[in-house]
Formats: sequence, structure tokens, C-alpha cells
Amino acid sequence: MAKVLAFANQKGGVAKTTTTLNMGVALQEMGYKVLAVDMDPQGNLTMSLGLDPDQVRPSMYDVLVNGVGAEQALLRRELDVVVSSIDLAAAEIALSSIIGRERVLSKALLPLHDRYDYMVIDTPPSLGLLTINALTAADAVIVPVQCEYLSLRGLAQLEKTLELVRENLNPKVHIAGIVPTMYDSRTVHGREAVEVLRQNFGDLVFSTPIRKTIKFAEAPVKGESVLKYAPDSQAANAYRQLAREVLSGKKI
Amino acid sequence: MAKVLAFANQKGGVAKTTTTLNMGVALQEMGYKVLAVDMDPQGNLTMSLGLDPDQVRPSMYDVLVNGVGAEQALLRRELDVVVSSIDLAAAEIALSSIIGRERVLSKALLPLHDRYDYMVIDTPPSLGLLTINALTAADAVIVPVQCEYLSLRGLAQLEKTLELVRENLNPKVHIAGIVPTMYDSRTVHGREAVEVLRQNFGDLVFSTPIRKTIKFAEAPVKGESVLKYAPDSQAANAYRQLAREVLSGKKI
Ligand SMILES: Nc1ncnc2c1ncn2[C@@H]1O[C@H](COP(=O)(O)OP(=O)(O)OP(=O)(O)O)[C@@H](O)[C@H]1O
Ligand SMILES: Nc1ncnc2c1ncn2[C@@H]1O[C@H](COP(=O)(O)OP(=O)(O)OP(=O)(O)O)[C@@H](O)[C@H]1O
Ligand SMILES: [Mg+2]
Ligand SMILES: [Mg+2]
Repeated sequence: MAKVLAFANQKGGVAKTTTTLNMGVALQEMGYKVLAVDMDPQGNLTMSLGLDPDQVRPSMYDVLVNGVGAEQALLRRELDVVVSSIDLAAAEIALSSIIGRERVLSKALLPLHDRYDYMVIDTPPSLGLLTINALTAADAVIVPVQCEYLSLRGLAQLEKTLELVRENLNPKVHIAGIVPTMYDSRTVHGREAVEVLRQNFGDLVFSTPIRKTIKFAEAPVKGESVLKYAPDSQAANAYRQLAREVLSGKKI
Repeated sequence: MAKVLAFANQKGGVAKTTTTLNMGVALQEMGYKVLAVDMDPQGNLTMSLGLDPDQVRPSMYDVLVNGVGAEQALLRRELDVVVSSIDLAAAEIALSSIIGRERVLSKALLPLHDRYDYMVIDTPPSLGLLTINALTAADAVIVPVQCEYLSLRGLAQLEKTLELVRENLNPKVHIAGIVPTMYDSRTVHGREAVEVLRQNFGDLVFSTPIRKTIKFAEAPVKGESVLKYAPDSQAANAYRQLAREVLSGKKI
């Protein structure tokens, strides 16, 4: 059985997609077989791998709503990826009255488990049915948090939602850790934000903050991870370090 | 009748909340009476005005689902604001089977129209029912776009959704303009992103990009707009300039 990691935070723009992609590639570099899964209708993970969400057929919507095998929506790029497109936005309504609507993703991924060591799932900036499906399919959740005030506040709500998923749908799911992202050590605000995170969440906060650098915005233009786009950079090494920390901490 | 402006973009973290707040305060500084409306369950607009979303009762959920008057969920701070809390996340499901579910907000705001010149509505990072309610209530939409590649791609989808709202719910709603945000003129990536925006959207792009500065992250900690937190700053003046441009362009 592959280990399934979901990357979730309902706050927008905190580097969920960036962390899913680069963590996935870092695990693959270590020799693990990794599948990326795009559960965001924006298709940013699909896009970041150089694919056009408007052109991919079938996609995650077809897997969740039309019963198409996940294998049919899987493409090989820098990572193997189950792609998504904007159609996926309609899946929330299409699934809402179906029995077992929260388990549709975990059922769809089941046939792929024996081919991978890890699955990394990107989620949209909300706690709706698509994210709930990812949390139900996951062994553990990694929570990227931007090192800014507005982003610090939403974590209590994510924990409450996770508690509900644990009680009703998936007893094993837990927060593997919190990743401070877009960290700018030159600002007092950035340093204070990380301090607040460590005070409130202690060991749950991974020791490697991911520093702010424009390389993260440049890499998706080329359809590459930052590990491929700038392999020797501090940015790439931060995600390699994070992957090592996630594996060694046995939090997953 | 007040003019109603919605601030929308389903991409997360592009400065929707920041633009709603600072644009609202800039209009108020010019002497207009302004009401802020928080339609995001994260309650970031409520928070940015120094209020705790966990403590505010009643809030937007009660207005939309329990028929409480918007007046009851209105608090006076730097701006008058109809507050929201995480309960609002449950409104999408609660409203989904109600007749006229897309017009609930515009009906709720009707009694307040004669007391204000402008209403500014913040929306969550999605194109679900809460954002549709804001687009249905609005005269015009202002679209903040982060000057980075991943943020440029979602605009076509927003336009399609707006088209559906225009055809079925609100014939007058249109995009007043696109605001380039978090602009870093020192990076080639930033300059290219603005160039791409202007090539694709021409005059629709406001001439004032809002530059990246840590002041925008610092101001919400104090519960203040950047116009109050750093009144003589380039950041504050950028939003004053934007407000003048929005009013003079007669796009609203
Ligand atoms: N460490 C970093 N430094 C600078 N920029 C970053 C960093 N990580 C991500 N970014 C950039 O910030 C923007 C937001 O990141 P990303 O899209 O991964 O966030 P997200 O949480 O997935 O957003 P959404 O909520 O819309 O899904 C992107 O343009 C990305 O390139
Ligand atoms: N021009 C700017 N320069 C630097 N930081 C900014 C700027 N505008 C906003 N920010 C900061 O970027 C973060 C994201 O902004 P904001 O929360 O307003 O975006 P949003 O689109 O409302 O996010 P969400 O999609 O979660 O609702 C916040 O921490 C904010 O303080
Ligand atoms: Mg994303
Ligand atoms: Mg916001």
C-alpha cells in the first residue's frame, strides 16, 4: 500500500501546490515511486507539470463522477499525475447527494496503490467535498502555512475539520506537520509569524522554513519543479531537507 | 442606491481581502459612505478590521440562512462591516436547495442601500454559491491578480462564470477592471506577468500595479487598513490612486 499524503490549508495562496509538487519530486529523487494527484479545479498542479488543464481528457472529474478509472486520467511527466481541469468544480454538486460521497477518491486510487510508494494530493483553498475526499484518502496531512498573520488564523478550523474526518471517515488521518512557507527572514513580521507557529504548534512545525524566492514563480512557467528548474538552489534543497525530515520523523 | 463592488478571483492569496479593505477605506477618505461585506468563511476581512470571527454574533451565516437582518450583523470599525465567521462555510450546503439561492445576499443588502454610497464585498477563493451571491449582488467586479504565472491562468474561468451570472441572474454585472497585485518590479517574472496581463486584457488592466511590500502583512495585525497603518506610504497611495482610477474610468 502506498502512503498517501494530502497537502491542505483552506487559506489561499500559501504554497499548497508548490509544496505538493516539490515534495513529490524530492521523494522521487530519493528513489521512491511517486504519484501526484490534482484535486483542485484550478488545475495548478497539472499546469505546474507543463500540462494544459483545458486540454486534458479524461480528468479527475471523470474519475470521480463518471466512474472512469484513475489510470485513464494519469499522465507521465516529471511526476506521474492524475490530472484535473475546471470541470472538477462541478464535482462537488454532482457528488453531494451520492452515498459514500467522501470516499470516492480513496476508492478510485485503490487500484494504483501497488505501483507507488507515495501519493501526494493537492487540494483547493476550501474545506469542501473535494478536500474532504483528499483527507479521507490520506494517511497524513501536511499543512503549508504562509509566514504572515492572515494565514496563521485558519489552522484551528482545519484541525476541527480533520477531527470530523477522523471520527466519521478515516481514523488514521493526522497532521504530519506544518511547513512554514514563503519565509522572508529579513522582515520582523516573517520571523514573528514563525515564532507564533512554533509557540502554538511546537514539534508539529517542521524545522525547515521554505524561504521566499522568485524561483518558485518561475519554475511553473517551464512546467518544472524547482528541483529540476534550479537543482542546486537553496529553494530546491529546502524541499529535499523537508522530504528527509518528513520521512525520518515517522510522522506519516 | 449604493454602487456594489465585488472583489473576486478563485485563485487563492492574490490580495482579494487586502484590495477590498484598502479600496473601501480609500473611497471613504474621499468622503463616500462605504459598507464592507465579508462573504468569506475565513473571515479575513472581519479580522483585518480588528474583529475576531469566532466571537462575532450574529454574522453573515445568520443573515443568509436564518433570515436575520444584515443590520444585526453590522459592526462599526474603520469601515462599517457585515461580519462573517467560519459558520458561513455551512451556508453553501444550507442554501443549495433553496429557491432563489443566488439572490439571498442582494436581498439582504437591499435595506442598507440608502445609507451608503458604496458597498465592497470580499469573496472566498472559489466560484461556489457564496461568490455567485456576491456577483449577483454586484454592479461591477474588480479582479485582483497576483503578478505570477499560476495566477494568470484562472481569469478565463472567472469570465465564463460571470457570463453565466449575467445571462441568468444579473444582467448589469461586468468586470470593472483587473488590479495587478504583489508586483515586484525588480524581478523579470513580475514585469513579464504584468505585460502578459496587458496584452490579454488591454484597458481592463488598471494602470496602477500594487507593489509588494511587507506593510500589507503588518497592517492586519493591528486591525488597520494600510491607509491608516502607514498613511503616507507608497502602499497607501497606490490604493488611493486605484480608487481615483476606478471612479474616473466610469467602469462601475
Ligand atoms: N517559497 C516561496 N517563495 C516565493 N513564492 C512562492 C513560494 N512558494 C510558492 N510561491 C508562489 O506563490 C504563489 C502561490 O503558491 P501556490 O499556488 O503553490 O499556493 P496554493 O496554496 O496552492 O494556492 P491556492 O490556494 O490558489 O491553491 C505561486 O505563484 C507560487 O509560485
Ligand atoms: N501588495 C502586497 N504586497 C505584499 N503582500 C501583500 C500584498 N497584498 C496582500 N498581501 C499579503 O498577501 C497575503 C494574501 O493576501 P490576501 O489574504 O488579501 O489574499 P486573498 O486573495 O484575499 O486570499 P484568499 O484567497 O485566502 O482569500 C496576506 O498575508 C496579505 O497581507
Ligand atoms: Mg494550489
Ligand atoms: Mg481573502
